[in-house]
Amino acid sequence: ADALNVLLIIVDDLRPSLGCYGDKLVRSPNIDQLASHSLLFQNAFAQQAVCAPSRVSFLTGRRPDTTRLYDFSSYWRVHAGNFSTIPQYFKENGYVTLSVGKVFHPGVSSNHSDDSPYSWSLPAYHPSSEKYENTKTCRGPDGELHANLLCPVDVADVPEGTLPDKQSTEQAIRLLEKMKTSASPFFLAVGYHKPHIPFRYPKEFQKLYPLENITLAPDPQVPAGLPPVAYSPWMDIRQREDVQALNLSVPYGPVPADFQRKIRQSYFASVSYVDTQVGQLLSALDELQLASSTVVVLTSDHGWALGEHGEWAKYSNFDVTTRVPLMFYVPGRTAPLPEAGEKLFPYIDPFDSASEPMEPGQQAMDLVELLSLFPTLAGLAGLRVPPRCPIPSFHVQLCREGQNLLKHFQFRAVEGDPPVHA
Amino acid sequence: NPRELVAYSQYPRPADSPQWNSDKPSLKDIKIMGYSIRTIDYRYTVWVGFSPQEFLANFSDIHAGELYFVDSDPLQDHNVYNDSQGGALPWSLMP
Repeated sequence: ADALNVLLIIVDDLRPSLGCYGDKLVRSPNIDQLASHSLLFQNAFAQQAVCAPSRVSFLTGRRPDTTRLYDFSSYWRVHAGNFSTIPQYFKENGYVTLSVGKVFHPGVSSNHSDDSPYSWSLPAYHPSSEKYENTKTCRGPDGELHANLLCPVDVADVPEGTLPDKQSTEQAIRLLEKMKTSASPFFLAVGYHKPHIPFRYPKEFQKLYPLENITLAPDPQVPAGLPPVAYSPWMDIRQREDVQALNLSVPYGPVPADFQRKIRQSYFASVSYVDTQVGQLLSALDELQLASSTVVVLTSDHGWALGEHGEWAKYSNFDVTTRVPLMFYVPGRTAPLPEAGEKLFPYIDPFDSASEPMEPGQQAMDLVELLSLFPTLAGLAGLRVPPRCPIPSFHVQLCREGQNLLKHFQFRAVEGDPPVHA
Repeated sequence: NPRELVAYSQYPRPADSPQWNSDKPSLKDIKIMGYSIRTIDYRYTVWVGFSPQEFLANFSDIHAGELYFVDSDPLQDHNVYNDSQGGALPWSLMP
């Protein structure tokens, strides 16, 4: 049978604040719809709650103690070992591999090249409007432009009249259209920048979360028994102008309650904004009749603390910062193959209050690690699963430190399909 | 057996107390590494001495610990690590 394509969607700093993970407040209908056709892992954890180390870890299938990247300033091929990556492995197996947006963390940790040419068939695409992300484009109550944490924008007003994730979705759809007629299977990785800070999103999404509906975190105090070494002082949001103006004490704050609710409101609004981007991408996959030949994975690099334990970022070992969404749609395995003309992923508008709550898909409760993405994706695509790594494995180019999760994909056979074998 | 399933994570720190670079210490400034073991029942973390030159953690140099039981403390607000060290852990909290 033809090789399955792969669409890997990585959403930066997304914690499982999603309808399909039981969140009653957040509107994420398109991701929930994907989940309803997927196997969803309820207890998936990142190996380090910060961008570059987590991404290099799961993209190489090695733990941070093997990649030896705990910060942002080394490139594993030079610093630790010439470890193969997931896209590299697919490329070596005949796939056209493509990167859009934030897949590898940019800079030293991916050799200032998103690890091209090893990982990608073409140079990675980065949205041009990304360069304005941390500039003064947020209109404050004073009518002036600031570099704020909370940054609902009028898209027509911002430089280039667009936002990075919108550009990424447009580029990804262009690539899908091109790959539709390609003889080779594709591995397309799309990295969305939101809800990473600053919370810069189309301001209409704020309407989904009226402030009066936003509560504080259930446990907003720094726990009495928390060792000081475990606490993250959330230094990055303090650099933003609107947070600076609060004159918060270091390291424990606290953030004033009304501003806590505004942070939470903007995080959720950013999630719904990204959900619309995922929805447009998946409906394009449908329109191009690629949904029956493409595995879709949605995950994130780590979570984010929204006031729990008095913290406002990642940078810790708490569940809220390490737990991530992880779901796999596998055509004919997690959902029946779509009939001719049937749409699996029609776009759903989060503002459409009439949209039905989604039927949940298959669920797995076992604890799993993002490390497992490499062996599991290889297995689902029918490639040979890399062997387990010896300890140490610095000298081994291709091996895996994570479990292969294929055993979770053995369901009772989907009607009409041959029995599913492990 | 779901109890055999474990997820590991880790986080580096430059010092025992929060400071300006606690969130993102450069490799050369990492002095402590927090290693977490997650099982279906509990979350257990030890913060141990770490040498960035040798990339070695020293598990006999324990700076602090955390222990949370998922059923009784799902939000991880009641660290019972110290109780567990003295063997004084209430029976009800055992997994």
